[in-house]
Amino acid sequence: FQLASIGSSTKGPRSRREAKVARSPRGIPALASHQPRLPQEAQPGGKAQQRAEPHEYMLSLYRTYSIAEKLGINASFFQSSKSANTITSFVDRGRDDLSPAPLRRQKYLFDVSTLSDKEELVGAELRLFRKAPGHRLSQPPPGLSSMQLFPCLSPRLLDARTLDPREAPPAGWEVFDVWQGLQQQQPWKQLCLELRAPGGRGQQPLPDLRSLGFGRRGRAQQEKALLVVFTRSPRKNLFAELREERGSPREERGSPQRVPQETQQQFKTRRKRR
Amino acid sequence: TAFANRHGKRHGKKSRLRCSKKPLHVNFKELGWDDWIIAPLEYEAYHCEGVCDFPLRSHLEPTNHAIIQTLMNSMDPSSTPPSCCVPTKLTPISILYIDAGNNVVYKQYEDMVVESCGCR
Repeated sequence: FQLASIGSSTKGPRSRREAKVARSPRGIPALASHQPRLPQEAQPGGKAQQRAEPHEYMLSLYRTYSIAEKLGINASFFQSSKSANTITSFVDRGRDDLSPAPLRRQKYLFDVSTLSDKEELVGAELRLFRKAPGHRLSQPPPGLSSMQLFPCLSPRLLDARTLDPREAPPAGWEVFDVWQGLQQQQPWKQLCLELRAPGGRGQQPLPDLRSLGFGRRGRAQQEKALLVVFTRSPRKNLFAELREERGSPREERGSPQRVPQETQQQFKTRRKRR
Repeated sequence: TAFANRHGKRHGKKSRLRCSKKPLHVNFKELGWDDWIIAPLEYEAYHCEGVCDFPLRSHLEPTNHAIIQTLMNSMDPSSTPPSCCVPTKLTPISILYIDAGNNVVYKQYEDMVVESCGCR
């Protein structure tokens, strides 16, 4: 997919608003948190959760919609945004079956417990990176292969793709619509999706998902499966949101509640006087 | 009575700052929010500053109430304060952040940038 980049020449009438995102030599904004940071910060227990690395897809979304805003276009009108104002990404937590047997099914697990039932679900898609095979398969499975996606332990088909294993595909993302699968999972906790390869047309042998480029081994973080959920959130006060999202000791950093004791006393006195 | 010079400004009286949009640069890093906000790390939010005194200019889009309050204030400053210089149009910005579950989220936050100021 193409990346949208914020060029220095894109100074529209609203460019005064633009964020000064430091740029890397490649012209891609070097967003401050691109590298996992703050390893032990504010976590007295010492066991720090590594900060999530923004997926290139999310960075691309951000760049595209930011540019649209600068041009005065409401990004929620974009077809890709599905009229959502919030787009949440969940990285796959599933693990590969290590057995050498052909991989016919692959499970993808997502912790979607942070989704709120107050938000209107307007779309969801599973993005699977299909690796290009390093060498041409000596005996590719004949015919076309159908990739089908189901909720785990369910016969209800969510979406399907047809691939031709004989053609060496360029590496790329296969996108499956999983809106219905997520809609019927409320209340949201875990979402388990299963990719199945039911075989080609006719009586052909079942393809191995690894040979089709869906194996997990040797994948970079950026190549892991991504569940992207599109929601419309009711308009909320920023601080209300901060309280919800930052339920950690770090919550107080920079929040309006963090007022020195001396100042708090002044407020009390002033309130009494009023 | 004040005489207007050729620029339309009044002589003999120190002119007060009229209600208008002023720069307000927000740096999330300085606010200590860079531990959850990925981008943007800074942006121009603007703020409204200045007085809403009589006569109110039309570009300040005063409400009828603000017109009355301003008139009352001009006649008797002790009866009521002048109307307030506040944002009349705000626009959203896109924010990319990390939520409580360590997921990366894109969100369009409403009312983050002052587009215009007026008297209310």
